[in-house]
Amino acid sequence: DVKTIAVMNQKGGVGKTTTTANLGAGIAMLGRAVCLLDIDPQCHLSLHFNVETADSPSTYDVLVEPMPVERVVRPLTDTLSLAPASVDLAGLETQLASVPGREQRLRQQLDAAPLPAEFILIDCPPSLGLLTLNALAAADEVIIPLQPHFFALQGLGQLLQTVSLVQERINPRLRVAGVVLCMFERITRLANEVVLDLQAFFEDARLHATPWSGAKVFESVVRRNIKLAECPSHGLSIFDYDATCNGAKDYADLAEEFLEMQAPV
Amino acid sequence: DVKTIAVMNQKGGVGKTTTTANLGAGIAMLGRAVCLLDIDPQCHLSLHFNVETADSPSTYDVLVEPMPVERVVRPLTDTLSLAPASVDLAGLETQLASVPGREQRLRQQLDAAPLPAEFILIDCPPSLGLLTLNALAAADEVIIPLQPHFFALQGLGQLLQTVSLVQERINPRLRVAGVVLCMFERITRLANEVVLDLQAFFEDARLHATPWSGAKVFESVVRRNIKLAECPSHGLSIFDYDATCNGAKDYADLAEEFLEMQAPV
Ligand SMILES: Nc1ncnc2c1ncn2[C@@H]1O[C@H](COP(=O)(O)OP(=O)(O)OP(=O)(O)O)[C@@H](O)[C@H]1O
Ligand SMILES: Nc1ncnc2c1ncn2[C@@H]1O[C@H](COP(=O)(O)OP(=O)(O)OP(=O)(O)O)[C@@H](O)[C@H]1O
Ligand SMILES: [Mg+2]
Ligand SMILES: [Mg+2]
Repeated sequence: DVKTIAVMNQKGGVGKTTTTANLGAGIAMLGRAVCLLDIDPQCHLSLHFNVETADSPSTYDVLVEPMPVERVVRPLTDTLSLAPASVDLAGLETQLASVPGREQRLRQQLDAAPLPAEFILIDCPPSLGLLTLNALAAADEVIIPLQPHFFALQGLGQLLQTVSLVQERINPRLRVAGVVLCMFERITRLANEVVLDLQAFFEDARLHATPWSGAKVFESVVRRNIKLAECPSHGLSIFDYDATCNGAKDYADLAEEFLEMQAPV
Repeated sequence: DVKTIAVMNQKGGVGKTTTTANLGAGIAMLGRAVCLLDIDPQCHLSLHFNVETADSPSTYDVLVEPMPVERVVRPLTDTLSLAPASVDLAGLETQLASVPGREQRLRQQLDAAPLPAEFILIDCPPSLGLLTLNALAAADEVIIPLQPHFFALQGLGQLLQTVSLVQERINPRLRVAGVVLCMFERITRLANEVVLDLQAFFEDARLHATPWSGAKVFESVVRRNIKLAECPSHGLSIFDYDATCNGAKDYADLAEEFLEMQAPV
């Protein structure tokens, strides 16, 4: 049974791509088969692993043709693979504007031909548009990378509202796994205030039946660490770039915590 | 004569909103009349100044009705005003998908009824879609906030290509003023490498006639400074929040450098 995770937050620059790449690589290092899907027209997840995105099939073709995802997947290691994005994804919203069921094209392809992986992680663009809706329609769980700043917190309501709409109308199994705090700087007052707000929010949420009533703030926090910003320019995960740095420790902890949360296989 | 500036970069979280808010406030503090336009469905620029975005006219109405921008502008100080955004902007791309000239609706409204301001700064969402195209079609100049990281540098080619297309097809006067380095951490090797790459890029660009052949990397750099992330939660510009911090000094310098670049009035 494949578990599909949408890594999303419409706020820009909060660590979505960095988390998809390194949480994915961390899970794969623990021996579980992981496929990463890049559906952001910026192609940053593809770039992170130095996978060429021009002149070869991509998730754009999956959504437009449509075609099965496995035809665009590239192996990275024995347990890690990647379906690259394309800049052409930027035009999808207009291209499919009048096509019924346009938000379920990814799910249709994954249902028709399931990928030979245990986990699929989808890196979303910074918006709540058609591409992110396709990821939410196809996902079992949502992981929300969040920088503990004012703006990053502000958008959470809108984000959860979108998740709720998708859960009610097209994907009843969708639920929020939790929030991953990224670029965390323990010494700032702002970060600690935001964390308290978030924890209180999810505590309260336990009382009502929503897609996030079981969600939490992951205990594994990803600290700000320049090596996480350096590793993509070498085409490497943080583990291959510098296995002893804080970034590698934090994402390794997160991978373990994530796997512990999964129902026993 | 009004000068209109699009503050844009499709990479998320690079300092677009922070720059629009504080560069705008800095120019206004020097006695020049500035109007800030928020066209991001996240409404972060509106939020930055604590301007309510539900239940009142916004840039969404300007683009959809359409209606003159002046009808949605709210005064903040004697020399600073703001046209708020709305979450409804998120649906614009689909709503106007088959409307000819949909990228020029903002420009039409600004041309029909020019705002009583010397400078207009437009905060764009993290994408190259219809909202950003409206800003580019209406703008005289582009300012590109950029975090000196690998991903932020990667998207520059795509960004400039989009500017070039807009300049060729719908707005011949459009040119790139320059790149503002945001969240700059002098001590990191990565930042210094990226700066050298950027400077070399713009040096070379002087040789060909492009919309960015006169562009430069602004000498005023905005250092990483947590107060810049704190001030929006108080609804204040950095100058009103903490006039003595690095963030205020950096944006004051930037405002002066920006004004020096403008042709003598
Ligand atoms: N923990 C961290 N410490 C330092 N830098 C980080 C960290 N996490 C991410 N970064 C860097 O911060 C920037 C933003 O991260 P990233 O690109 O992963 O965010 P994103 O949410 O995917 O952005 P977008 O909204 O554009 O897709 C990148 O340059 C990345 O290298
Ligand atoms: N120089 C700085 N030092 C510290 N924090 C900063 C600085 N500039 C911006 N920030 C913070 O970093 C985050 C990203 O900045 P901002 O929201 O302005 O970027 P943006 O490009 O507008 O993002 P988006 O792509 O989501 O619109 C915000 O939380 C902001 O408060
Ligand atoms: Mg990303
Ligand atoms: Mg912004």
